[in-house]
Amino acid sequence: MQRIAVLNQKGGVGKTTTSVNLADGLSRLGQKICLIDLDPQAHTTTHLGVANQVNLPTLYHSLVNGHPLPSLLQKRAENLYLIPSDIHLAAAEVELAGVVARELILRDQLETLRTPQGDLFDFIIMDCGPSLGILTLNALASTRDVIIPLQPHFLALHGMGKLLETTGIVAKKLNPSLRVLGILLSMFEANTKLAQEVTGELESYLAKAKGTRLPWADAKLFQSKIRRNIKLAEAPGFGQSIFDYEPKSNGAEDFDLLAREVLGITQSR
Amino acid sequence: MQRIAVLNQKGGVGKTTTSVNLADGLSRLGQKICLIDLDPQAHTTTHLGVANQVNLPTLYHSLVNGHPLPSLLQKRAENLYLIPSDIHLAAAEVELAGVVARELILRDQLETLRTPQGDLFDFIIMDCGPSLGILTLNALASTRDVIIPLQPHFLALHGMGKLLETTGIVAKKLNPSLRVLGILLSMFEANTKLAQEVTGELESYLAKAKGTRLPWADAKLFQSKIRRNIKLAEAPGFGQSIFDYEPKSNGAEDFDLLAREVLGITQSR
Ligand SMILES: Nc1ncnc2c1ncn2[C@@H]1O[C@H](COP(=O)(O)OP(=O)(O)OP(=O)(O)O)[C@@H](O)[C@H]1O
Ligand SMILES: Nc1ncnc2c1ncn2[C@@H]1O[C@H](COP(=O)(O)OP(=O)(O)OP(=O)(O)O)[C@@H](O)[C@H]1O
Ligand SMILES: [Mg+2]
Ligand SMILES: [Mg+2]
Repeated sequence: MQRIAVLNQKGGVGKTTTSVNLADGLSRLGQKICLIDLDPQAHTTTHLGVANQVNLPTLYHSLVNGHPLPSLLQKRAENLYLIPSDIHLAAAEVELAGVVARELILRDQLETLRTPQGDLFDFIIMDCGPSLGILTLNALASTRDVIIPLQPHFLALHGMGKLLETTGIVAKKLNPSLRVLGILLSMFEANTKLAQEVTGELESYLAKAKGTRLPWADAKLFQSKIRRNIKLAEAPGFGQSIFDYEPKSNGAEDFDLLAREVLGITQSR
Repeated sequence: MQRIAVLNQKGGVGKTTTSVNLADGLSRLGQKICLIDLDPQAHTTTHLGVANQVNLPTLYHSLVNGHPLPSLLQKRAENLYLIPSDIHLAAAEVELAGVVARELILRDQLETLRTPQGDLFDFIIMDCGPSLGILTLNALASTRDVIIPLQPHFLALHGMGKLLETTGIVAKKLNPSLRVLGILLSMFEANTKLAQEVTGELESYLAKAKGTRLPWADAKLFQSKIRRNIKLAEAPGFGQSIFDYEPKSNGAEDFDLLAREVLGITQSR
């Protein structure tokens, strides 16, 4: 059961867009996918057309009340299931503040997705909100891999440094097998010098970590880049992934390539 | 002394880009401007080339230690002064948690910018970080006007509703003269149907408030729209506003129009 958390504490860099479309892209390659919305803003939930149902059972019921995860699954497509969020998850940040081992609740809960006949899913993908609070720490403590979407603008590396520092602390204290799978350039504007400069800086930053024992020692800059494409911004308004909304768009092409790249990396190790 | 706070709890919508370039735009129209960085990420401070000085006196020293604001001013251009931030401002959120009337500290401190000979500045512009915590509440309690930059994407209105709700609470309990001056469409992609749809939804949302006593009853959708322009993203890497970095760009043109529009509104009331 592969586990990937999509993280960046910076707002609006493409975490939700990446989580939803990578998940759907992988499901179309035959992988069974469980997508978990860890953001009280519930954008992943809305993106897949699940929001605003009365009495919707959400991740809150797992983290705070211990409901097993299979009871929360919402089927969105053949191989694609969602564990939704809603605003009550914001209360979890407060209610879990005093609980012992509060960063490890999700890790235990992920075990409920395993059965004697085998794992229910090939991949768990976790969309995190723009924070490094208790929900995101639960994702870091329970995942195997991290994908960091990043807009190649000034200060992108600055924010990433802080995120990697947190990843290092969680790896050291809670989750030694945690590692950064890769950095995903998102909202990529190919012919601008800003994109080229930041890409170069990222490559040297990652190169310096090679051979060390840091959790990002093997992190790659994904070959797949998600180009700026208005279709990616339109799709959530229709409750669809880019593959349903506009399968011939650049957005669909880029996320198909990313899904194949991620599958290739995870299958070859 | 006009006071404008630039707010949106959503990350990466153009608050810093707006604060810096509106401030510089107004200063070039002869207005004396004080720009205050209220974000511990200190992006406005970095944008104007002030970050990373050892022992930099920042807004923290005003809010927590009561230093008068004139002692913190950094001159950036003829009519443009900055009160910088740095990461220690994050500690203010914690250290002020138990202080009585903790949302009103900045309001009192703004009085130190008045002298018996008159106000030191024509405009105070406050850049807020992507949160509705104590620093942003200080901005809302101390400002007269609010500008909300907004990327016209799906869910833009959803986030704005929450922000307006907070504005309403502060207006009711702490600052009756608070009002939303306007909504600024930023990262605007003119010929996309998404931008057109969201613009239409915004216009009807604002129209419904007309004639009520809500703080956004007179809010306008600014005629000036800030188009997507890579030059706006490059300028901070050089520590410059768009007017210094690329005065002939669309970005400079759009912010010049916005500065004139804002000056026109504030002078005609
Ligand atoms: N490649 C792209 N091209 C065009 N628009 C995009 C692209 N990627 C994301 N967007 C749009 O940009 C906005 C921000 O993206 P998204 O919500 O995925 O970011 P996020 O990091 O999840 O934000 P948050 O921090 O609020 O969780 C959304 O309106 C989204 O539709
Ligand atoms: N009109 C524009 N065209 C192109 N890039 C832009 C535009 N406006 C802002 N940007 C870039 O988009 C990114 C986010 O903008 P900005 O930092 O101003 O947003 P913010 O709302 O202040 O973010 P935060 O929530 O982190 O404070 C920055 O890299 C900025 O340079
Ligand atoms: Mg998101
Ligand atoms: Mg900012």
